[in-house]
Amino acid sequence: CSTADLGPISLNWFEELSSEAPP
Amino acid sequence: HSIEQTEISDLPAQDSLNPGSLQLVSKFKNPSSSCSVDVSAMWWERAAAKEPCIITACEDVVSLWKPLDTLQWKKVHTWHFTEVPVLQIVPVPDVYNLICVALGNLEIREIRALLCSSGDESEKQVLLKSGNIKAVLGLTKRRLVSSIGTFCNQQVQIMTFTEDGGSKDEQLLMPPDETILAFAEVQGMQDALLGTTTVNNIVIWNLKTGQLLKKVHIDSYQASVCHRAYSEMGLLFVVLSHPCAKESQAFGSPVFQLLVINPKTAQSVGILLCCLPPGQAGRFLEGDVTGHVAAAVLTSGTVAVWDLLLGHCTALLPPASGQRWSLVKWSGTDSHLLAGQKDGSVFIYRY
Repeated sequence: CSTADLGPISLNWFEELSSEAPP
Repeated sequence: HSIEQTEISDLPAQDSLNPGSLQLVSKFKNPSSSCSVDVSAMWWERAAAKEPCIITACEDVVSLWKPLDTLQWKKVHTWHFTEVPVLQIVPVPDVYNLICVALGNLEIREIRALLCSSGDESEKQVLLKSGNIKAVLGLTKRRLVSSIGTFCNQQVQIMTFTEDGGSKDEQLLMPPDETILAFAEVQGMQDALLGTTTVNNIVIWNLKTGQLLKKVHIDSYQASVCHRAYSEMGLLFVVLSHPCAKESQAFGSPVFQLLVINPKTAQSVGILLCCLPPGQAGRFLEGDVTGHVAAAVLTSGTVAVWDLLLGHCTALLPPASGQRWSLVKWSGTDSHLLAGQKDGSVFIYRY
């Protein structure tokens, strides 16, 4: 395994997941 | 049992295992007839001054100890429990006059707040939660998270305290449809919370909105428990302990693991396995992580400390005075390690 297996990284993951997740 | 005892007696003297990284600062013994179950450090406010105090918990008594000038400790408050035994102390950061404790037999049945009335300084206790409590953790900004119930009947609640220890409001988090084993705060991201579940998933919540953001399956040892997480450059670095890991020839005995998670893709990779140095044996019994250091009590009765940045074990503390260690906690207020024994002895080391 390497960090390449982790897929594309987003610095704004928290905001992006919060906008996608059900309220 | 006999094998573990042999290994303890075979350990070299403490000085050769622990070259200066842990220095004994002070020690005291809590005289109690019941078994010592937890130890913690916190700031306690008396006469408008905050003091770094130590909390000790036995099955039937919780005590607050204040420091004296001579590196000694004086017991200033005690709270008694006659019906349900104490299981653990639940420190709540940023609250200065309140201690939370979890009570129960094998599982947590109650969470109580222990405080002193401002007038006569007499000890009081307030029931905060009751039920089938599976996990509880004190969070920064005077918050306490707990999960009650299992699977689909699970309720995850955040309680916020006022500065003087009163409870302010409650908020619900969306429960995952699997039982939560433990919670972990995310350093560098105060509105995120992690939980590990009984089926080896890590769940991520938004504490502001209560949303369940992601579920990440971790390909690791069974019943892994998260202790702490760090948010860096779009990734989550999570420290897990492995109470059920078996010793392997390749790695030795794994105690902690540092895992990196991409929350966007729910992919994870193990990047550091903290194993015991050669010649040491035992599994994780209990432990604590602060900053970049992790400490564990092993089933052998030894305390081991790892530096997660250096990636190796930096200190070993064999049983002292012929007694195994049973508790280990970072002070939280500074870089001190509290190590406790079943008979109520507490040793304070500078790391």
